[in-house]
Amino acid sequence: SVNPMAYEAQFFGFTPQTCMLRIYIAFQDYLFEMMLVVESVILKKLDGLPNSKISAFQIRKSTEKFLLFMKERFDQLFSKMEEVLLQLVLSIPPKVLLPEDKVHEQYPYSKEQFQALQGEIHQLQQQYRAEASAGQALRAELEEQKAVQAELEKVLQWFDGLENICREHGTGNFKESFAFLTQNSKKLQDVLKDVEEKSR
Amino acid sequence: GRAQVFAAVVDTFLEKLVAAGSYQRFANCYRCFYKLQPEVTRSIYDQFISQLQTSVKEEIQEVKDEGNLDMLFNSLDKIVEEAKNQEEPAWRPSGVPEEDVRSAVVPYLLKHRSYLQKVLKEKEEENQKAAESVLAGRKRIAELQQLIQARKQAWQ
Amino acid sequence: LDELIVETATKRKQCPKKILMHAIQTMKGEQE
Repeated sequence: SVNPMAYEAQFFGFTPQTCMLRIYIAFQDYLFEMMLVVESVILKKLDGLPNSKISAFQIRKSTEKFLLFMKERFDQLFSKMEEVLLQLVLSIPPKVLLPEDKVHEQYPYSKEQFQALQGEIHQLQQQYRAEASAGQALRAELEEQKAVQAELEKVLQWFDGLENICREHGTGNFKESFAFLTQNSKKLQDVLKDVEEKSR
Repeated sequence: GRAQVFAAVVDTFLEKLVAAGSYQRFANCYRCFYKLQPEVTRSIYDQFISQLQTSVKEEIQEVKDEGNLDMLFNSLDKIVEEAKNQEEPAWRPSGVPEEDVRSAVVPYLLKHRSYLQKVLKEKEEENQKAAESVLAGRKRIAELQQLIQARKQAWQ
Repeated sequence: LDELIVETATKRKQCPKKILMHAIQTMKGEQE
């Protein structure tokens, strides 16, 4: 089973295995290239020694023999190196959390907790809307009250005005003066009647 | 640190590889040529080894530059150092993105919640005051109406 | 497989930040 080392890939931006593969292929290419260079240099040297009786085939055999050995050792050493690097250098220990994931340590919310939090927020939004419209209604009533109070105060002022007029014309307490008036007019009527009788 | 370990491991690999491909081994494989030209064989071998080492070192440097490995190794060392007191295995992506993204949003939802709680409280206090003045207003109006009623009655 | 791993890991690193940006924008908009 392949360990994808995805968490390491999240940190490094590449998978450690790919990194090692890239190094392996590069090293292997160098080894092969160098062997070909060695072989071509030797063949060139042999061109300069016509009676050396060493054939290109022999040199190729030698190259293959040396390369085979080197390749085996190379693979052993490389897999050792890969094991150590993947373990000690290119790996993130299980108890280590990457900075971008710190939030999971601070807020390990389960689905239920998350939904509860969302529900709470939704409820708060509803409440706020209710309060806001209640506030509007209250402010509207306050406006209305202002107008009504102004009207009612106007009526009261009207009454005051009425009483002031009475007072200006000497009738402090309207009721008494009205009674007084009634009496007076009654008296006047009597006097009138009296006068009319006498005159007859 | 990781950078030092990386360099040390690569150097060890190279040393062992060179040790494996010893001159004896090389001369043994190219025995016919070695007998003919021992000095040339030696110098070819030396060049082979030094070129191989140079190429390997250059490749490693290239990989480190490309992957910005030194910086990454140092920052990983720091991250590991900070976590040294951790006991439990740390969180890892669950493989369900919706789940994993939740925690990222939580701190902001909590801030949002406390903001809403704050403004709701302000609104409630504001409405409380408005309600009191509405009640006072209603009371005032009732008084005025009674006053008017009384005056009217008096006149009547 | 390797590309998938790197792509997934990159998304895991970047997407929460992007989503967060939108979530914060939404909340800020709502607050305003």
